[in-house]
Amino acid sequence: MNIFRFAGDMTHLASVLVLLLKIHTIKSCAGVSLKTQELYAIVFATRYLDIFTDFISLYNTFMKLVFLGSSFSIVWYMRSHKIVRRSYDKDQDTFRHYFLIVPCLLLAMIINEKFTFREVLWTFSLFLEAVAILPQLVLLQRTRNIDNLTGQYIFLLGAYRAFYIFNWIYRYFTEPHYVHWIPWIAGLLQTLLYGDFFYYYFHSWKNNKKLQLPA
Amino acid sequence: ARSGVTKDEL
Repeated sequence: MNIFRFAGDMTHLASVLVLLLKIHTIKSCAGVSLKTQELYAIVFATRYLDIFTDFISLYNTFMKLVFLGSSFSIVWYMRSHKIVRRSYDKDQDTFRHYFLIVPCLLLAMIINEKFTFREVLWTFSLFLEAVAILPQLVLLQRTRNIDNLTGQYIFLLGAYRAFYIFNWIYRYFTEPHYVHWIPWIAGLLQTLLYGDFFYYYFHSWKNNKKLQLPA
Repeated sequence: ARSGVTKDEL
Protein backbone atom coordinates (compact mmCIF):
# COMPACT_ATOMS: atom_id res chain seq x y z
CA MET A 1 0.00 0.00 0.00
CA ASN A 2 1.33 3.41 -0.95
CA ILE A 3 1.15 6.62 1.04
CA PHE A 4 -1.60 8.13 -1.19
CA ARG A 5 -3.87 5.16 -0.74
CA PHE A 6 -3.32 5.20 3.02
CA ALA A 7 -3.90 8.97 3.25
CA GLY A 8 -7.07 8.50 1.19
CA ASP A 9 -8.38 5.81 3.50
CA MET A 10 -7.55 7.88 6.57
CA THR A 11 -9.29 11.03 5.32
CA HIS A 12 -12.27 8.89 4.33
CA LEU A 13 -12.33 7.38 7.80
CA ALA A 14 -11.93 10.82 9.39
CA SER A 15 -14.85 12.20 7.39
CA VAL A 16 -17.20 9.47 8.60
CA LEU A 17 -15.98 9.75 12.20
CA VAL A 18 -16.34 13.56 12.20
CA LEU A 19 -19.95 13.15 11.14
CA LEU A 20 -20.73 10.35 13.57
CA LEU A 21 -19.06 12.21 16.44
CA LYS A 22 -20.93 15.40 15.62
CA ILE A 23 -24.25 13.59 15.65
CA HIS A 24 -23.40 11.60 18.75
CA THR A 25 -22.09 14.47 20.88
CA ILE A 26 -24.29 17.42 19.94
CA LYS A 27 -27.31 15.18 19.25
CA SER A 28 -28.06 17.07 16.08
CA CYS A 29 -27.91 16.23 12.40
CA ALA A 30 -28.89 19.68 11.13
CA GLY A 31 -27.51 20.26 7.65
CA VAL A 32 -26.80 16.57 7.05
CA SER A 33 -28.60 14.86 4.17
CA LEU A 34 -30.16 11.54 5.16
CA LYS A 35 -30.50 10.73 1.45
CA THR A 36 -26.74 10.94 0.97
CA GLN A 37 -26.11 8.86 4.09
CA GLU A 38 -28.55 6.17 2.95
CA LEU A 39 -26.90 6.09 -0.47
CA TYR A 40 -23.49 5.59 1.18
CA ALA A 41 -24.91 2.72 3.27
CA ILE A 42 -26.12 1.13 0.01
CA VAL A 43 -22.71 1.80 -1.59
CA PHE A 44 -20.84 -0.04 1.17
CA ALA A 45 -23.38 -2.87 1.41
CA THR A 46 -23.18 -3.61 -2.33
CA ARG A 47 -19.41 -3.14 -2.65
CA TYR A 48 -18.39 -5.27 0.30
CA LEU A 49 -20.40 -8.37 -0.60
CA ASP A 50 -17.04 -10.15 -0.71
CA ILE A 51 -16.18 -9.26 2.89
CA PHE A 52 -16.58 -12.81 4.23
CA THR A 53 -15.55 -14.69 1.09
CA ASP A 54 -12.40 -12.99 -0.23
CA PHE A 55 -9.78 -12.24 2.39
CA ILE A 56 -7.26 -9.57 1.35
CA SER A 57 -5.79 -8.34 4.61
CA LEU A 58 -6.78 -7.69 8.19
CA TYR A 59 -6.59 -3.98 7.38
CA ASN A 60 -9.10 -4.36 4.52
CA THR A 61 -11.57 -6.43 6.48
CA PHE A 62 -11.34 -4.11 9.47
CA MET A 63 -11.87 -0.97 7.35
CA LYS A 64 -14.81 -2.55 5.54
CA LEU A 65 -16.47 -3.35 8.85
CA VAL A 66 -15.84 0.21 10.09
CA PHE A 67 -17.36 1.77 6.96
CA LEU A 68 -20.38 -0.54 7.05
CA GLY A 69 -20.90 -0.02 10.78
CA SER A 70 -20.45 3.76 10.72
CA SER A 71 -22.64 4.39 7.69
CA PHE A 72 -25.50 2.30 9.04
CA SER A 73 -25.08 3.92 12.49
CA ILE A 74 -25.45 7.39 10.98
CA VAL A 75 -28.61 6.31 9.14
CA TRP A 76 -29.95 4.78 12.34
CA TYR A 77 -29.25 7.97 14.32
CA MET A 78 -30.98 10.17 11.76
CA ARG A 79 -34.03 7.95 11.33
CA SER A 80 -34.54 6.40 14.76
CA HIS A 81 -32.74 8.28 17.54
CA LYS A 82 -35.46 10.11 19.44
CA ILE A 83 -33.52 13.39 19.82
CA VAL A 84 -31.31 13.40 16.74
CA ARG A 85 -34.11 12.74 14.28
CA ARG A 86 -35.93 15.93 15.36
CA SER A 87 -33.07 18.06 14.01
CA TYR A 88 -33.22 16.48 10.55
CA ASP A 89 -34.14 18.99 7.81
CA LYS A 90 -36.69 16.67 6.29
CA ASP A 91 -38.53 19.27 4.23
CA GLN A 92 -35.35 20.51 2.60
CA ASP A 93 -33.80 17.11 1.93
CA THR A 94 -36.09 16.15 -0.91
CA PHE A 95 -33.73 14.58 -3.44
CA ARG A 96 -35.16 11.26 -4.67
CA HIS A 97 -32.99 8.19 -4.20
CA TYR A 98 -34.19 6.44 -7.32
CA PHE A 99 -33.09 9.29 -9.60
CA LEU A 100 -29.58 8.17 -8.77
CA ILE A 101 -30.03 4.48 -7.98
CA VAL A 102 -31.93 3.46 -11.14
CA PRO A 103 -29.53 5.03 -13.70
CA CYS A 104 -26.50 3.69 -11.79
CA LEU A 105 -27.99 0.18 -11.75
CA LEU A 106 -28.84 0.29 -15.46
CA LEU A 107 -25.38 1.61 -16.31
CA ALA A 108 -23.74 -1.09 -14.19
CA MET A 109 -25.73 -3.74 -16.08
CA ILE A 110 -24.42 -2.39 -19.40
CA ILE A 111 -20.88 -1.44 -18.40
CA ASN A 112 -19.12 -4.07 -16.30
CA GLU A 113 -16.21 -6.45 -16.51
CA LYS A 114 -18.35 -9.54 -16.07
CA PHE A 115 -22.13 -9.90 -16.02
CA THR A 116 -22.46 -11.58 -12.66
CA PHE A 117 -24.45 -10.62 -9.58
CA ARG A 118 -21.41 -9.53 -7.60
CA GLU A 119 -19.61 -7.77 -10.44
CA VAL A 120 -22.71 -5.78 -11.44
CA LEU A 121 -23.35 -4.72 -7.83
CA TRP A 122 -19.67 -3.88 -7.35
CA THR A 123 -19.76 -1.66 -10.45
CA PHE A 124 -23.09 -0.18 -9.30
CA SER A 125 -21.49 0.76 -5.97
CA LEU A 126 -18.72 2.67 -7.78
CA PHE A 127 -21.19 4.61 -9.93
CA LEU A 128 -23.46 5.31 -6.97
CA GLU A 129 -20.60 6.51 -4.79
CA ALA A 130 -19.67 8.99 -7.52
CA VAL A 131 -23.04 10.76 -7.27
CA ALA A 132 -24.12 9.99 -3.69
CA ILE A 133 -22.96 13.42 -2.45
CA LEU A 134 -25.47 15.25 -4.69
CA PRO A 135 -28.38 15.29 -2.19
CA GLN A 136 -25.95 16.69 0.41
CA LEU A 137 -24.78 19.46 -1.92
CA VAL A 138 -28.38 20.31 -2.83
CA LEU A 139 -29.28 20.49 0.87
CA LEU A 140 -26.33 22.82 1.53
CA GLN A 141 -27.37 25.10 -1.32
CA ARG A 142 -30.93 25.21 0.01
CA THR A 143 -30.33 25.81 3.68
CA ARG A 144 -27.08 27.72 3.12
CA ASN A 145 -26.53 26.71 6.68
CA ILE A 146 -23.14 25.11 6.96
CA ASP A 147 -21.66 24.56 10.36
CA ASN A 148 -17.95 23.86 10.61
CA LEU A 149 -18.40 20.13 11.04
CA THR A 150 -20.53 19.66 7.96
CA GLY A 151 -18.00 21.71 6.01
CA GLN A 152 -15.14 19.60 7.36
CA TYR A 153 -17.04 16.41 6.55
CA ILE A 154 -17.34 17.34 2.88
CA PHE A 155 -13.79 18.69 2.78
CA LEU A 156 -12.42 15.37 4.13
CA LEU A 157 -14.49 13.39 1.63
CA GLY A 158 -13.04 15.50 -1.18
CA ALA A 159 -9.52 14.98 0.15
CA TYR A 160 -10.14 11.22 0.18
CA ARG A 161 -11.10 11.34 -3.49
CA ALA A 162 -8.07 13.42 -4.44
CA PHE A 163 -5.70 11.03 -2.62
CA TYR A 164 -7.25 8.06 -4.40
CA ILE A 165 -6.52 9.64 -7.77
CA PHE A 166 -2.87 10.11 -6.76
CA ASN A 167 -2.90 6.49 -5.62
CA TRP A 168 -4.12 5.32 -9.04
CA ILE A 169 -1.50 7.40 -10.84
CA TYR A 170 1.18 5.97 -8.56
CA ARG A 171 0.01 2.39 -9.04
CA TYR A 172 -0.29 2.86 -12.79
CA PHE A 173 3.43 3.65 -12.99
CA THR A 174 4.63 1.17 -10.40
CA GLU A 175 2.45 -1.93 -10.97
CA PRO A 176 2.30 -3.83 -14.26
CA HIS A 177 -1.09 -4.10 -16.00
CA TYR A 178 -2.78 -1.81 -13.56
CA VAL A 179 -5.50 -0.34 -15.80
CA HIS A 180 -9.04 -0.03 -14.43
CA TRP A 181 -11.29 2.24 -16.42
CA ILE A 182 -14.50 1.78 -14.45
CA PRO A 183 -13.26 2.90 -11.01
CA TRP A 184 -11.09 5.60 -12.57
CA ILE A 185 -13.85 7.30 -14.54
CA ALA A 186 -16.35 6.95 -11.68
CA GLY A 187 -13.74 8.28 -9.25
CA LEU A 188 -12.78 11.19 -11.46
CA LEU A 189 -16.42 12.22 -11.87
CA GLN A 190 -16.90 12.03 -8.11
CA THR A 191 -13.89 14.25 -7.49
CA LEU A 192 -15.11 16.83 -10.01
CA LEU A 193 -18.43 17.10 -8.16
CA TYR A 194 -16.48 18.40 -5.16
CA GLY A 195 -14.68 21.03 -7.22
CA ASP A 196 -17.36 23.66 -6.87
CA PHE A 197 -17.72 23.11 -3.15
CA PHE A 198 -13.95 23.28 -2.69
CA TYR A 199 -13.80 26.64 -4.36
CA TYR A 200 -16.12 28.16 -1.75
CA TYR A 201 -14.57 26.22 1.09
CA PHE A 202 -11.07 27.57 0.38
CA HIS A 203 -12.41 31.02 -0.28
CA SER A 204 -14.06 31.19 3.15
CA TRP A 205 -11.05 29.58 4.80
CA LYS A 206 -8.65 32.06 3.23
CA ASN A 207 -10.76 35.02 4.33
CA ASN A 208 -11.31 33.43 7.73
CA LYS A 209 -15.07 33.65 7.25
CA LYS A 210 -17.92 31.27 7.82
CA LEU A 211 -18.58 29.14 4.74
CA GLN A 212 -21.50 30.45 2.72
CA LEU A 213 -22.63 29.13 -0.62
CA PRO A 214 -24.21 31.41 -3.19
CA ALA A 215 -27.96 31.13 -3.66
CA ALA B 1 -7.38 -8.97 -14.44
CA ARG B 2 -9.11 -6.73 -11.96
CA SER B 3 -9.88 -9.22 -9.21
CA GLY B 4 -7.17 -9.11 -6.61
CA VAL B 5 -5.94 -5.74 -7.83
CA THR B 6 -8.64 -3.10 -7.54
CA LYS B 7 -10.54 -5.12 -4.99
CA ASP B 8 -7.74 -4.56 -2.54
CA GLU B 9 -8.96 -0.95 -2.46
CA LEU B 10 -11.84 0.28 -0.39
